[in-house]
Amino acid sequence: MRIIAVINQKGGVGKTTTSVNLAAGLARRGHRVLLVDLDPQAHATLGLGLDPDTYAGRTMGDALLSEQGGLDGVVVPTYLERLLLAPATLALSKADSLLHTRHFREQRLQQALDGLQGFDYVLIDCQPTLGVLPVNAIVAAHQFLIPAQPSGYALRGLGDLLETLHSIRRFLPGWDYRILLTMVTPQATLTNDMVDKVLEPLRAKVLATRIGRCEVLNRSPMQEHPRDVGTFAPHSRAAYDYQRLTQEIETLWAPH
Amino acid sequence: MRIIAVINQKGGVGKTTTSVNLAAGLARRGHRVLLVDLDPQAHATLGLGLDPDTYAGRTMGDALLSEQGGLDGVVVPTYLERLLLAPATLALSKADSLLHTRHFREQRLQQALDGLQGFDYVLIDCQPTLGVLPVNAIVAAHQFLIPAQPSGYALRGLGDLLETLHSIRRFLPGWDYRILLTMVTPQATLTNDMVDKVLEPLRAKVLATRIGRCEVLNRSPMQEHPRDVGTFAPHSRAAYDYQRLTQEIETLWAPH
Ligand SMILES: Nc1ncnc2c1ncn2[C@@H]1O[C@H](COP(=O)(O)OP(=O)(O)OP(=O)(O)O)[C@@H](O)[C@H]1O
Ligand SMILES: Nc1ncnc2c1ncn2[C@@H]1O[C@H](COP(=O)(O)OP(=O)(O)OP(=O)(O)O)[C@@H](O)[C@H]1O
Ligand SMILES: [Mg+2]
Ligand SMILES: [Mg+2]
Repeated sequence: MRIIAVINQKGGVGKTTTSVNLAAGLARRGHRVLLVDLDPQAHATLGLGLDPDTYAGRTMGDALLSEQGGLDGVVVPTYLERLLLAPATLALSKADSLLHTRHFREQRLQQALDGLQGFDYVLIDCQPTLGVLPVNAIVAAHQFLIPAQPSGYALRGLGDLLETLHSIRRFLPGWDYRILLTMVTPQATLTNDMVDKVLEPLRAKVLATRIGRCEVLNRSPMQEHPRDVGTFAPHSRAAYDYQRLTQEIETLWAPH
Repeated sequence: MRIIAVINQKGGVGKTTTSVNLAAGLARRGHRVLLVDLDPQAHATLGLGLDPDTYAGRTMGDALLSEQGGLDGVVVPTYLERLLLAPATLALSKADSLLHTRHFREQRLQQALDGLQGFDYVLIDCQPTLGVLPVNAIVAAHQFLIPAQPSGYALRGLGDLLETLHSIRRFLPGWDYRILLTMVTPQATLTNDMVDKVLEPLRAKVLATRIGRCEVLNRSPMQEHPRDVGTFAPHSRAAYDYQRLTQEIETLWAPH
């Protein structure tokens, strides 16, 4: 089972959009996938068509706070066969502050995922901080997918994130990361040239696939029943980009 | 003195870009302005040309944790006359977790700004959560500027934010908010029509000025010495949009 955290403390770089579309892409290619929503905004939950404001079942907040741990009763099916969701609601932000005083608060998610059977991939959508919830994802995951927008503020924070990953994973060997460029506008040559220069030292870690800016990605969460772009707009540029990403990730981090 | 918090728990909607450019715009029109960076990412600090990685002076982290409070020794000049900055560094994230156990932890910023003299406007750039630092801004400010991107996920969280504002400000009268649409692409008519429909019930709270998507805003933080867009690209569409925003805010929330 591959556990991949989709993480970047910079806000609005495409973490949720990537989590939802990569999870759906891997499920369409025959893998059994669990998407864990670890953001109290619950946008991955929303993006797969569940309404976090009215959802009454058990959520990730319950799983992280319960003593016996485990995801029993939390995992629910979605509109796609082989794609399951561990949803979040705003109540997850309470778990964030309650966890501050618990023992082993950084290992709650790792414990909850321990012994999980029947999945090839687990993707974790993270909130835009480096607080206790994203740290839980860093401890639990083995691979890190870092969406980054071609912009000054987004690239600036990469150094902090990589430092945090290195320091937390120092004693947990066998991890790896890749940077995914998102919202790329081909005509913005000045910006793109600057980005390539800044990312030059990390060249080996930047994925070949780049996700172009595409308006359908803005619209799909506004639908009455939000869907991944492969379902909502299968012939769009975004569907093609996320299909290529799915293939690249499948090859790079094949399920074992 | 007008205290305006630029806030939205949704990431990447243009909080920092708006804080930096509105602060600079108000200073250029003759007002004395303080920009408070309340985000451990320290992007407002970076956006005004200070490097948070090497900055050694007192910061907002120190001000919030110190017992006697106040911004003594924290406020520094910028490249613009009448625009001063209370910088942040990554260490502010320690303040976030240390504040969890302090008394009156929500009122630290209010206490630090109490008795501050010599400013017409104080702008506070917030991080993309509803944790203890943004709550400090909600308690300290009187006006709330809410940047929102025309997209499903960004509009979805507006309800949660307005609920949080109402519940915290219930006993602190005399507050107001406005929504600023950012990164607007005129050609995306389908998206824009959906957005107008969703925002229809809040029509009276949406500012007339809308900030168009403009590539120079992505590039200015990548400069060796980042500057506000009015300085970096004075004839750009973005400089014009932020100038109009400055005039609208000056009229709506005139200094008193
Ligand atoms: N390739 C793209 N083209 C156009 N719009 C995009 C693209 N990817 C994402 N978006 C839009 O950009 C916004 C930010 O994306 P998203 O919410 O996925 O980022 P995030 O990193 O998860 O944000 P947060 O930090 O708040 O969790 C969303 O409104 C989304 O619809
Ligand atoms: N009008 C615009 N046109 C084009 N790009 C923009 C515009 N406004 C902001 N940006 C870019 O979009 C990204 C997000 O903006 P910004 O960082 O200001 O948002 P934020 O809400 O402060 O993010 P965070 O939630 O991480 O604090 C930045 O890379 C910025 O350069
Ligand atoms: Mg997200
Ligand atoms: Mg910001």
